[in-house]
Amino acid sequence: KEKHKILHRLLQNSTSPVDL
Amino acid sequence: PESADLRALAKHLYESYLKSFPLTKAKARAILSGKNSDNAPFVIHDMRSLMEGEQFVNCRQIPTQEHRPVMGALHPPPDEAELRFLHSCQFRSAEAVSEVTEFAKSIPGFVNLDLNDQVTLLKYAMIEVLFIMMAALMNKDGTLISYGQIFMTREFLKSFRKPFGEMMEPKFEFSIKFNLLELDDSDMALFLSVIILSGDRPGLLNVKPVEDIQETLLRSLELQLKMNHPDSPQLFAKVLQKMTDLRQLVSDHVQSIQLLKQTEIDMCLHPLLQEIMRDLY
Repeated sequence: KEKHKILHRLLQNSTSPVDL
Repeated sequence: PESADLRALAKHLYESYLKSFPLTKAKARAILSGKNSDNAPFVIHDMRSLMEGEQFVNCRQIPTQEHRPVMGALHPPPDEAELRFLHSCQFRSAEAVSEVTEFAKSIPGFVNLDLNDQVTLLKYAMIEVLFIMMAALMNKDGTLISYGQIFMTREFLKSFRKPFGEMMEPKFEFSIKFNLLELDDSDMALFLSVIILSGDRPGLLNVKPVEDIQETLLRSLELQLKMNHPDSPQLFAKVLQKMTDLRQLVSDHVQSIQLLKQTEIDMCLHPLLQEIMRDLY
């Protein structure tokens, strides 16, 4: 899970833009 | 009744594709063919035009000619302009990753899969999907960037210092062949979904539900292509064959990036792209 932190976050977030 | 469901699925995916991606193939092709003379792209074909245009790379709206600042003496040396351009490509790629993620979430059944499997599917499909979408922006002479506002010539990309200059050529070659299939945005929405829901990605925990979703997507794609391209009976088979070429293209790309990490010490990869490329093939 640690290895793919940002991908996890993108998947769990709503459609609001994610800070890249 | 089954074909009605498959048509509804195609329609749903096309709609979420339009919502997820800012530049459709239809818009890109209109710009590339010069049909839309109001929004002719700014052309970057040499170092001078790169320096003139680089401040607009990744802008969604570039200023009109008269509002553009004139190129001044304060411009960076060409080498830095080239590197800065490569950095902005990475930033746009990361943004595209989040667009593809939003699209994937709209594929019926995707968000019900184990979260770890969702990550695996996206990780392995991502670059394949990005290359397919990039083909829509390319012709034999160059590619649109910055939401279709800039056209960068193939020759100029080829002139980038080693190894960057060699990295785009295979993508052009793939795109030219892929574009011969003449898929439109509604076909693409289904094709991208089929790529994302691939049951053979390494490390999947539950393969069966992924295969079940893909099976439905494949039937919907087959029907879609039959109805949308009645004159190309072999199109479904041809489209599926492209998935093999695509995997080779991605594995070559990942290998070049690994090599880059050793030779270009200053080149730091965007953290999201690092996540995707780490241990991929």
